[in-house]
Amino acid sequence: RARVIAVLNQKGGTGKTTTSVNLAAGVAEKGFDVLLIDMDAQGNVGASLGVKGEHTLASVLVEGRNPMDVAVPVRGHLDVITADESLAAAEVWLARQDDAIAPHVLASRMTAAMVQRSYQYIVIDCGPSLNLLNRNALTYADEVIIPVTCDYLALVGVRQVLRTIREIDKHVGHAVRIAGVVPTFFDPRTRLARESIATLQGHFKERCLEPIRINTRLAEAPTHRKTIFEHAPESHGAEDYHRLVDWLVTHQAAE
Amino acid sequence: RARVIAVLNQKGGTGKTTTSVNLAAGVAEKGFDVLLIDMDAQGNVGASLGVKGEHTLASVLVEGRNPMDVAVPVRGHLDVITADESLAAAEVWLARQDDAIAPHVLASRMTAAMVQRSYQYIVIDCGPSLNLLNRNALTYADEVIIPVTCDYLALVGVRQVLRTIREIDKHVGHAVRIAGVVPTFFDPRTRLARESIATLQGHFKERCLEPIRINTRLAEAPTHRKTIFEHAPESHGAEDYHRLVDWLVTHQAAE
Ligand SMILES: Nc1ncnc2c1ncn2[C@@H]1O[C@H](COP(=O)(O)OP(=O)(O)OP(=O)(O)O)[C@@H](O)[C@H]1O
Ligand SMILES: Nc1ncnc2c1ncn2[C@@H]1O[C@H](COP(=O)(O)OP(=O)(O)OP(=O)(O)O)[C@@H](O)[C@H]1O
Ligand SMILES: [Mg+2]
Ligand SMILES: [Mg+2]
Repeated sequence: RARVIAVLNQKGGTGKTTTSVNLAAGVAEKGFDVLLIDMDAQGNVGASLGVKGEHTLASVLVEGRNPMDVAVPVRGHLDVITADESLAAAEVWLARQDDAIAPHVLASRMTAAMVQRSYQYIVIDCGPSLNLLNRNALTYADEVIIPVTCDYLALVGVRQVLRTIREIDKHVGHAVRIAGVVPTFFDPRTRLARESIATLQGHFKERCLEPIRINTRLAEAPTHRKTIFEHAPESHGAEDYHRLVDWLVTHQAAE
Repeated sequence: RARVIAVLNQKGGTGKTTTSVNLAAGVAEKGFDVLLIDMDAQGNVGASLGVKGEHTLASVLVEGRNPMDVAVPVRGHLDVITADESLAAAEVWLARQDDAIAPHVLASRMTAAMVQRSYQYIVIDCGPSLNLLNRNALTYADEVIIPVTCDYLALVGVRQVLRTIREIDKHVGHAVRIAGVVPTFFDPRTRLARESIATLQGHFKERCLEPIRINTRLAEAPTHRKTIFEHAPESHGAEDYHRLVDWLVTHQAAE
């Protein structure tokens, strides 16, 4: 039965897509079967890997199309469900559903298609928002990884993510577990970054993971439609995401 | 009659809030009356300036509260309408309105309260999304400033912004003008950044403005609830945003 992991932070540009893509790819390289779901109308997952699905996530949510037919193999052991602007219309559609149904649509579509039996890891790249799509991701997921930049507005953002998670817990009755907080764009030379990491570590303790250092190779990789491991295997970016992959596969979701 | 300027990019973390706050503050320092509207449920404008409105933008949109009562003076010549998570509920409320009405709510509330007569500049900080709130911003605004980071996914994002603007034009009949594209987080040492700026300049010509350089002072300023001009007046960040302010007040919105 798959571990379902949402990569979430409603603050923009915190490395969610970069983390989703490279984490999913790294886990798949170890031989696990991974499904990567793009839950952001920007469609950056497909753009980063050079893949465009014939059908996208919106058709799964709104039309009930089988997610197993929508998923596209992109690497050995890695399939992707892409997204595009039709997901913005899906958000409006969700808002017009009954309040009791609206947060559960993703979970019910995926469960009906028994997707959890076909993969060992399901990674969901969330968009920067507090919207219904992300509530769907949190309702479906068992665990959350929160990428956070090392600055002040990022810390403001983390508090909101925690509040959203607790609120979903109240309404849905099942608590998604915060597996880890990943500091991103870490520049050890700036004091603000070091102070921000210290704040995160004080608050999250062992769940504050090793930071991903700022590394231009990570920004370059999508220009070649490559993962960091393909584009620059010796880079700090590859090293840091390898470490994150190792952490994920060795730390099972414990309550 | 006020110039209404939306600061928009659905890509996250491109410096929208940093640009909105410092542009609005810089224009106000020159003596113009400025209203800064936070259109993002994250409420980063208020967090950056240390202000929390007794009422927020959601009450203007949903309850029809007078925006002139909601606006809070934060500096001489600078008033702010703050936002908080209630704006996420406002998005759902907008989605449940008639399709013909939903994009026009902000414009009708502001026009009814004759806000354009009280200020010379109205700056709208948009959240990272293709949502109905941003469609409201684009319907109300006369001009758009698009902050863009200097990397590949940013360029993917710019195309989407342009498509959204053209689509709003078709539906609403009035074209919001792209006043400028502002490259942000510019690090002249990295080739990817230089190549990205060249691409932007090739596409936008004179509307591709001078870049805002990456500068930790800009990330520090909100920790002190200060604008860049107050926090570090001699920094590159202050210099670059002074230049952007000068460009804005000297380049009138021409068709
Ligand atoms: N550690 C890093 N060092 C340098 N560049 C990075 C790093 N992580 C990500 N980037 C680049 O920074 C940009 C923003 O990252 P990314 O798109 O992953 O953030 P995001 O949180 O998914 O953004 P959004 O909120 O728009 O979904 C991308 O161009 C990405 O390639
Ligand atoms: N030129 C810069 N150099 C260094 N740091 C910057 C710069 N511009 C902005 N920052 C910092 O980077 C972070 C992201 O910037 P900002 O919040 O303005 O982006 P945004 O586009 O508004 O994000 P969102 O999509 O979440 O609304 C903030 O902590 C900000 O202080
Ligand atoms: Mg993303
Ligand atoms: Mg912002």
